[in-house]
Amino acid sequence: RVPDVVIRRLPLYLRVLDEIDTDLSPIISSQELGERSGVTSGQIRKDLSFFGVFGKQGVGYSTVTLRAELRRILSLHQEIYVGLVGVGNLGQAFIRYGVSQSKKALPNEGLRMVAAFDRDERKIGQQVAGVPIYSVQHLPGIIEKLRISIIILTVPATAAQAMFDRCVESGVKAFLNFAPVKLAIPEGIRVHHADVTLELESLAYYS
Amino acid sequence: RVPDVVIRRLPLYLRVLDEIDTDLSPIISSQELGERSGVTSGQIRKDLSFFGVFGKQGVGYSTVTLRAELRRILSLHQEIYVGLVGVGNLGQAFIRYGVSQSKKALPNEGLRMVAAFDRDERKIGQQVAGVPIYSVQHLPGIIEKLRISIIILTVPATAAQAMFDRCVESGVKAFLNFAPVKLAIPEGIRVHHADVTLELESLAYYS
Ligand SMILES: NC(=O)c1ccc[n+]([C@@H]2O[C@H](COP(=O)([O-])OP(=O)(O)OC[C@H]3O[C@@H](n4cnc5c(N)ncnc54)[C@H](O)[C@@H]3O)[C@@H](O)[C@H]2O)c1
Ligand SMILES: NC(=O)c1ccc[n+]([C@@H]2O[C@H](COP(=O)([O-])OP(=O)(O)OC[C@H]3O[C@@H](n4cnc5c(N)ncnc54)[C@H](O)[C@@H]3O)[C@@H](O)[C@H]2O)c1
Repeated sequence: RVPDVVIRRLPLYLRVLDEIDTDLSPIISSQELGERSGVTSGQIRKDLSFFGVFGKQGVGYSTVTLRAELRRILSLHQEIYVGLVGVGNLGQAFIRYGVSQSKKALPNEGLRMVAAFDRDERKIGQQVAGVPIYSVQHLPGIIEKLRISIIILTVPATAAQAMFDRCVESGVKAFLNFAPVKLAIPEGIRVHHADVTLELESLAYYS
Repeated sequence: RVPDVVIRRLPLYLRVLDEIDTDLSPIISSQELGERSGVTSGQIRKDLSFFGVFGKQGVGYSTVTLRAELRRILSLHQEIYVGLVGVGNLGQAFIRYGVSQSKKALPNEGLRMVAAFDRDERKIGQQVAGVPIYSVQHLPGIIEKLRISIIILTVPATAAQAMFDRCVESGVKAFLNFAPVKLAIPEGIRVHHADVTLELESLAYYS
């Protein structure tokens, strides 16, 4: 089974390949891919070998093929529906950002923000960047109907475990959690915990 | 020189050590530290050796000493002043979160959010969680007076390079950038780019 730390690097490689004009650059060496993604060329080759992807010795990788491979590995060659729970300051910013980023993607593929959930009566029934806000009461039904497979949790700490549990019961397997709590996570569910504090603490080294 | 990817792991180790009762657990093995931070024990030992920190063979590290060492390496044993530019949805959420997290730290050490900057007249002179919002016109003076050494950029893409440049001119060396632009970065300045999209793309693998 592929370590999570490897999976987390794949989008970095994909980002570099998305920015390349593949007509101008049909080949990329692991050195150049490494410099542009901030990873050693040895690490890249090791990561990609997990998926049976090997470059041409002494030459590198086909940019077109590698990009397609990475998108397929990450399931981004098809549409992936994302929902968000907790439409506060953080939630609203992420909905807008997510929608603006999706506009750059091709139709019928990649991440799509399709629903948001809250319990605040004044927000339910509204929209943010065209994404409808539903009541958390209707979360299970909406998740199933819209085939949401990733949930972003931007609720207060006190609400996080309960909202996480409800989404797990509704079949969601992948979460990006911003609430400052250590969630109790069942087997088979992947949670990435985002924390600006960790980023700032590593930046303190350079300050 | 220590690779940035190593520096970024240090706050993960520090977080594990912050959560340990050092009276109950005076020693931690690299295996346990690895399991709890999601990193292999080999990687931990390699990372720490960069700083001349070595565990006791077959035993592990003193939790009290290692925690103090990591805080010192990251300069968190003293106060580090953080500023934020762009007090929109994202900015406001991070100010509140940053202030709530700082409350848990000991006085006179760790990260402190001390100022925010915006150009919106309705926001200038207001406060968010007790953090004053200044005009970007006064940014250089405030940065110097409050000895701000890390800046969080949460402005729109169009404003990011100009705001970054102004902070660099004012002496800031470390940035956490959320704006979706690739900044032109001078030598000696460290920028960590945060992107929810990269997190979501790696989660797509598990969805
Ligand atoms: N990890 C980080 O780096 C980081 C940074 C900033 C904020 N945060 C955290 O993100 C969360 C959101 O922050 P914010 O500033 O946007 O908060 P906020 O108070 O502005 O928004 C919270 C939203 O959640 C809704 N909500 C509350 N309980 C709910 C429930 N049971 N079900 C559904 N919705 C519910 C509220 O109605 C509100 O809309 C907080 O937990 C905060 O600590 C984390
Ligand atoms: N990287 C990510 O994962 C991610 C996620 C969400 C948002 N974003 C980005 O973060 C940024 C902020 O998002 P938001 O939703 O909070 O936006 P917002 O529009 O709510 O807030 C922007 C703020 O910046 C201020 N501003 C504009 N120009 C300025 C200038 N020249 N100097 C100082 N302040 C200025 C505005 O007055 C406003 O207060 C955007 O660039 C957005 O694309 C990134």
